[in-house]
Amino acid sequence: KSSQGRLEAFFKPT
Amino acid sequence: MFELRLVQGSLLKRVIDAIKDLVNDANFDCSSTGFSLQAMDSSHVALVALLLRSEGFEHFRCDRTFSMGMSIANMAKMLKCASNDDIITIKADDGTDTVTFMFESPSQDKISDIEMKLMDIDSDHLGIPDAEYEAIVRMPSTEFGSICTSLSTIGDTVTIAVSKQGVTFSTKGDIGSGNITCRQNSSTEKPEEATIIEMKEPVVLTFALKYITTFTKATSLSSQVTISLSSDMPVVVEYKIAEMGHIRYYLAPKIEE
Repeated sequence: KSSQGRLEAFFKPT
Repeated sequence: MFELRLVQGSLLKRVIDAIKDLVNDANFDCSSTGFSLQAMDSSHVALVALLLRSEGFEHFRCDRTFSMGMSIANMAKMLKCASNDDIITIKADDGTDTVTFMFESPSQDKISDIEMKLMDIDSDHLGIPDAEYEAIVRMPSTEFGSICTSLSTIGDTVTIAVSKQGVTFSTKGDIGSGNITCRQNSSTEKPEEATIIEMKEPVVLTFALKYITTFTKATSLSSQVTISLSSDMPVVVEYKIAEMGHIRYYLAPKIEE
């Protein structure tokens, strides 16, 4: 099983 | 005062076509560097980053840095009024809530003036660090597009595996499974047909095909696509826009539970 990651988990808001 | 003139107006039409299925509204950032945009899809899974450098325009004037919030769907509607060989000028004045598009036919016998309302958009900018990727694949953009289209008829996800043997795109669905391997091929006389794989480490990552397929709407902007991968990181799918900049898409991977 896999889930979809979100971009905020990798890149921080500026 | 902001004014830009693009002789190859079809380029802007193709750029907007490459964004409109991913993003509803976006802030276009205007500065002396150029015309750029960073926007995420509504579920914050994919991001598009566009850069059109000021040097690539026949005329570019931007007195101060500012953002123009635009509905991409409305922009696409406005650009439908331009023919493919039209010259496009975009103008906005300080403090106004509209932007003007002017479309001129090459022989100057038809001029269209279109005014579009701007929007206030709250958008989150993400800081994307310059990263060294474990594997970088350069391949013909049409090839990548047809692989994504083919696999999406079988499954919902694509697993991209880069090894010394090449790059393999695989999927699995209710009706069966499929995988397509592309090997390095740099011997071709036409550089746009080459497939080049730079690999530091083997990488295997899985992505939602629905997003990757949306990225391939940019195929007409560049003969080659660059896919940059690192374990547990978003993939970067980049289409260079000749003499102007690029359109880059970032997509978060599927995470095994």
